[in-house]
Amino acid sequence: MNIFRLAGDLTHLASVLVLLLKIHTIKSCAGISLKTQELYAIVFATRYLDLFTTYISLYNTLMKLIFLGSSFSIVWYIRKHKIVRRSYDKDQDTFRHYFIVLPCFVLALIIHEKFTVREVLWAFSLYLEAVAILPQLVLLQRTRNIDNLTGQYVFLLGAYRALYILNWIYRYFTEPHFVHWITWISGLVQTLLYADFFYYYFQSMKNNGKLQLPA
Amino acid sequence: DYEPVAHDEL
Repeated sequence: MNIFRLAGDLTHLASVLVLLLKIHTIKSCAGISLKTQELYAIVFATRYLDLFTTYISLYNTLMKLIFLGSSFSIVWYIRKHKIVRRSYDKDQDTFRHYFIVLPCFVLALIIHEKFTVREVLWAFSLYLEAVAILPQLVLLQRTRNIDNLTGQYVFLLGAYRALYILNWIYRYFTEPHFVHWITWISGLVQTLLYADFFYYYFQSMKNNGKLQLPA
Repeated sequence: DYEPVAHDEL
């Protein structure tokens, strides 16, 4: 495992911890999109199905369990926790799941590396992950005044994707036959979706001010 | 053994 991959995974882990910190200690999910969290739960559930069939490493298994467990518990918190759920911006978070899930599934049926249940679901999870942040970005745009933790959460998620691209470039040059177009293109699309957010995030850091997206 | 996707990634 190279340094970019490890840094990417740790950044991903950090993003989840930031979100859990906000939800668990502040008891608030204001500015957090339940739709995005539900899409991530589907992403991990479909991608990590191989947890029971293929063993890669203890690291791999542990991380998968953490991402699965955290994504489902975050959804549970926002939906069911009696204090947290009150802070959910339900009226603002209006993205429809099936507008995203259905096209991703159809795409996975058409474009995959191998026509097996595992590979089609794997491709589906990659396509879905690429666009799962959209409801969250839409919600940020609507809320405009973004609190620190929510801003950090989205920034860390974007950074994780950018680090994965560096990881693929590194692997391409160091490992024989490491070519994965489906992973790369969906990963690139996913990272590009953060471009706008990154721009305003760094601007707000430069001006030492609050993160605010334009109307 | 052909591994079609980078399944060692998360």
